[in-house]
Amino acid sequence: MFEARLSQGAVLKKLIESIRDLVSEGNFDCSENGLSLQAMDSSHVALVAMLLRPDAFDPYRCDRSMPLGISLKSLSSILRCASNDDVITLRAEDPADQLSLVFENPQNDKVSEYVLNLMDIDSEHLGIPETVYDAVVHMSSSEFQRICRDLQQLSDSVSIDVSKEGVRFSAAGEVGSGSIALRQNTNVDSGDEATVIELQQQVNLTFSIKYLSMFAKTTPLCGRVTLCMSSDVPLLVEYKIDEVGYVRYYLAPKIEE
Amino acid sequence: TATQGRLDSFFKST
Repeated sequence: MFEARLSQGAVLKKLIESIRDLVSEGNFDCSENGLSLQAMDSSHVALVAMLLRPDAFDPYRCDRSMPLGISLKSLSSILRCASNDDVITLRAEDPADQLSLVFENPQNDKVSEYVLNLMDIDSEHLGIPETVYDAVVHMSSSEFQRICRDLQQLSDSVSIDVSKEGVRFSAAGEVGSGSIALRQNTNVDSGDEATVIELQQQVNLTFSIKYLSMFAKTTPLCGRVTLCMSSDVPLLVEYKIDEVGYVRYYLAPKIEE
Repeated sequence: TATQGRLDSFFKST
């Protein structure tokens, strides 16, 4: 038996909206560690790993670890029937062939019940090694989204250059080229706007903007984003979900020939 | 030109 009640149902709505364009289906694993998902996009270029810990829910009950094979498109369709301020309860029997979703409004006078048919998904699980990154950039998630949107007009690739001066995003294509440099700025009014860099050594890597733009759809979940980079390893883009979870994206770099 | 890498080259299947 799995049962998890999420008082901020909007978190689940935003979470599914943020990943549904990257992955079409996946096994959500429920266990004593919480509700998690690891899934690669169909071209094996990007991977999403998300976790909502048990303390994201009240109550959270999972008697035995089990996968819930879910079509993200179908789950998204059902979650669109929930209002942003609804409480969402997820429930599944063991073994699970259906996921029940109950939406309760804050006034406690409307209850909607939906059932999602689950799928058998034969998914590959990748071991992600612990990595000490050469450069870590903490910045505003909406600024990151804006940069991806702007540079996507010029090219399908972006170079990210991190030095002690700051971080520079640059793109070049047929129409011309552009670059956006952010300096470290911890003295700003809003904590969300600060750009903070932890640097072991300078890095310069090239990535597909299409994927970065898809990751940036997670912006409504968190005002901050962290970019972790080392030469010749996948980029890690992390959004924290309050203190109760995260959405992490890994993106294989483009390799210069 | 740059070639898009794949995650399989970096992360091993478990």
